[in-house]
Amino acid sequence: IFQNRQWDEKSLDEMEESLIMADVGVKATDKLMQTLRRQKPADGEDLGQEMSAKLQTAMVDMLRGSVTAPKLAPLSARPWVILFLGVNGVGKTTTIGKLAAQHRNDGKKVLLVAGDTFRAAASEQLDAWGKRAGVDVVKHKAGADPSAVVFDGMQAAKSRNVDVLLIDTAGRLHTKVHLIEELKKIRRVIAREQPGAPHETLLVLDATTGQNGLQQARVFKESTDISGIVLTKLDGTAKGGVIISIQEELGVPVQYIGVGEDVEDLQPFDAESFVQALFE
Amino acid sequence: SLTDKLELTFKRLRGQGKITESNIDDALRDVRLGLLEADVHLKVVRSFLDAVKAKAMGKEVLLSLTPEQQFIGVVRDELVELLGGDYQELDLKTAPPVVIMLVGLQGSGKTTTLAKLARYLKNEKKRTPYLVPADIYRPAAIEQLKILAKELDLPVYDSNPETSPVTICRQALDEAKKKFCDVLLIDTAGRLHIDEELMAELSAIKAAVNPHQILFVADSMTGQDAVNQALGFDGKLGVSGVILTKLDGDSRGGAALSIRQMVGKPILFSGVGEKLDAFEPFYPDRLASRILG
Ligand SMILES: Nc1nc2c(ncn2[C@@H]2O[C@H](COP(=O)(O)OP(=O)(O)OP(=O)(O)O)[C@@H](O)[C@H]2O)c(=O)[nH]1
Ligand SMILES: Nc1nc2c(ncn2[C@@H]2O[C@H](COP(=O)(O)OP(=O)(O)OP(=O)(O)O)[C@@H](O)[C@H]2O)c(=O)[nH]1
Ligand SMILES: [Mg+2]
Ligand SMILES: [Mg+2]
Repeated sequence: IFQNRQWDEKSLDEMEESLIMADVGVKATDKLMQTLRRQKPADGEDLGQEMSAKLQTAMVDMLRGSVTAPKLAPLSARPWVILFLGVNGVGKTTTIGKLAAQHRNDGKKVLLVAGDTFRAAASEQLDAWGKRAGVDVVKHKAGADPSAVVFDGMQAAKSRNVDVLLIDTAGRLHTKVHLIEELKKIRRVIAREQPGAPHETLLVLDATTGQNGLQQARVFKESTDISGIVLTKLDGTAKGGVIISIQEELGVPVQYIGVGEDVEDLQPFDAESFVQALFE
Repeated sequence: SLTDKLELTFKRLRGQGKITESNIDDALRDVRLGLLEADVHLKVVRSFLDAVKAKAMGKEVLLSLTPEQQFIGVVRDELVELLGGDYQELDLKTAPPVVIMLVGLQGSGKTTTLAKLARYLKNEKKRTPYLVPADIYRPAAIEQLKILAKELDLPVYDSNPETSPVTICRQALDEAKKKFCDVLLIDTAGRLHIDEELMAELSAIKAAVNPHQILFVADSMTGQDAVNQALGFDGKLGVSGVILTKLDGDSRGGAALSIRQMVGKPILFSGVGEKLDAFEPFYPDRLASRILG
């Protein structure tokens, strides 16, 4: 959309608008625009296409440059434990179903833990995904203590020789202190049963979320040391630009993106495709 | 917060002598920044600033002893007005059963909100709601609404996921009439406004049961996409009201302004928690305070 344009103020303004409308946020947008403006060619004769390419490069650099290297090679421990958390309705349960199917298709033995014992039909929902993916689900009755289900899940993973253990938790707003404490307790239970676990703690973030996504990431990082992000619902019109600030400020990488409601709709995150899609 | 920023700006402006039209622009810049950070859509921010500027250039602000109070007052009044002024009642004035349909994007809180609305109508408005689970796609969606209905001791249609949502709604309407229930509450599957097939399904349900209210359920932490969503649902289906959810979080809620501006229909209720009693009328002045910080 920025093809064959002059490197002028009007085009720069339109670039800035695209960033704001992609939820990149004011601060990150200002930073990126400053970087872009410093690269303006002396004679100002270049086409907008180059301007767009330079902006996209700056964004990919901002995304890649801030990622801290993963501490462990994936699946280098057994069971490899992944804990999923995030605010209400973002797509945690669905994402677990999708990832379970992927690992099962890779020949891994997968087990799911229905750690949401609060919301109506939460374990029934995960159970249905378990059937769809062809994997077992550890669950308790509604209202059970989530830590107890997680404990059972850890025991079952060991006794059943599981390769990958995926743990679902109830949606919770990061502002609810007692619910954050519940998550910390769940992590302690996991670590006690297997030192080093959870090997991945994934924050699931909805691409339609605005600047509150940054606050969610801050609080969850601080309280549960998230290792990665899953950005869901990128099949909509929202661009998920808030992850640029998240990666820049907190260094937490996006691992996967959700692009639909079916079992195959989970892809690994690629910074270049993400930035390209942002401008489409 | 935006209020803090404005107070600082005016302090600095007063230090430079009297407040003039040109330095009101400094204050407007603060407002622009504050609104964008609060997730108000860029285009909505622009028209909002124009409205504020027109009012702020008046003598009340420029000649006031406390111009920042006047200016903040103008911003607040404009926010409240844009959000609908005072709280508004849900219109139920039609022959029973009044059909109400909840629509919106995936995960916005429709199923939970439908149960909350049922509880509100039963307790506060002495109505007899009948709940209809018309989401045949999401695993255990029908079960979810059935569990909530049981919790509220309210009748719920026993939807079969093999039947189409249109058929489910038609049959449920007949059931509700047989039971003399005066409100029919329909839960629909979450969907994208760009999904032609699923948006057509909503139009088909609308044609089949003629809802008196089609309420758009929106997550209050939605960012710039709120405008696309609102235009999509109102454009393709027609929305008669809005419900904002998850206001118990700390998102600033700017999406409320964007949606209200685009749809032009009242925001009727606020979801303020996960429990079924976490439901209240939407108050424009409370959201204005939230945005001003
Ligand atoms: N379009 C789209 N919808 C998605 C995606 N991921 C999840 N969803 C939908 O989002 C809705 C919520 O998904 P859930 O998996 O129940 O979300 P959750 O985070 O587990 O929700 P809670 O447990 O209630 O907090 C469902 O309708 C999913 O089908 C995605 O990538 N794209
Ligand atoms: N904190 C909070 N959570 C809410 C509120 N409203 C709904 N939720 C939660 O948000 C999540 C999603 O709610 P659902 O009712 O399943 O959302 P939905 O729109 O029906 O989802 P789909 O049918 O998949 O599109 C659940 O965890 C709810 O408990 C609210 O006002 N505050
Ligand atoms: Mg869930
Ligand atoms: Mg639902």
